[in-house]
Amino acid sequence: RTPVRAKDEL
Amino acid sequence: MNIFRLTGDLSHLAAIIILLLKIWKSRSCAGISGKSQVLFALVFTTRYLDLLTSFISLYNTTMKVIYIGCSYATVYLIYMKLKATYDGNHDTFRVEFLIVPVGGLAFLVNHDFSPLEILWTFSIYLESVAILPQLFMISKTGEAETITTHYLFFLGLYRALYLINWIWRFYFEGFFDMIAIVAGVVQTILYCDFFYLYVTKVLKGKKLSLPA
Repeated sequence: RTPVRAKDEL
Repeated sequence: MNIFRLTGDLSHLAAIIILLLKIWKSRSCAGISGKSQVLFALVFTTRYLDLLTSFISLYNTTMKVIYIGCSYATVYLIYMKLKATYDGNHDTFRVEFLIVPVGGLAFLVNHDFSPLEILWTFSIYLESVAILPQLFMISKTGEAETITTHYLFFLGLYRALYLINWIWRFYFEGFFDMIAIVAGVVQTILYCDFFYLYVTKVLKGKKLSLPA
């Protein structure tokens, strides 16, 4: 599981 | 989107609206830390620059615009319109001690060394400590208006719900963002002392006063 920045979160 | 993130966003929205209405209706920002509100406006400004570059959903865009609008309106009320009611003598937290380390850390620990990503990381780290001036001010005045405690409760609850949202997304989507999670844990921990007082005092109809 690669960390990824949440683009859809406020 | 999951129920935890949705209720988290609504809790955050409730907090922002409660504060704005409290200041607007009472025509007073007594007991409110202007410094924390400036930090929150900075958090939203640096986090939501992607409003200009990408469209994710109507919900996403609408909420971002509301958050930015309300936070700037709150800062405007505190420092311009209702400046006479601002309690500057008790709002003395040295915010430079927050901004400088957070700014440095955003450069060192981030997902991608690009301007938008650095600013997003800065906003995540800053948000986790942005409430400190407000909590510091309450410890100095020794009390908080009940409406202010409701504001703080929903504000603290929102990130706690986001923590559950991240557990949910890890389990169902294999997603996790260490930066947001660590900052979110720190942010929620800072509220624990307040949550204890809120539950044991305010929910029993008492006024929130310190020392407990």
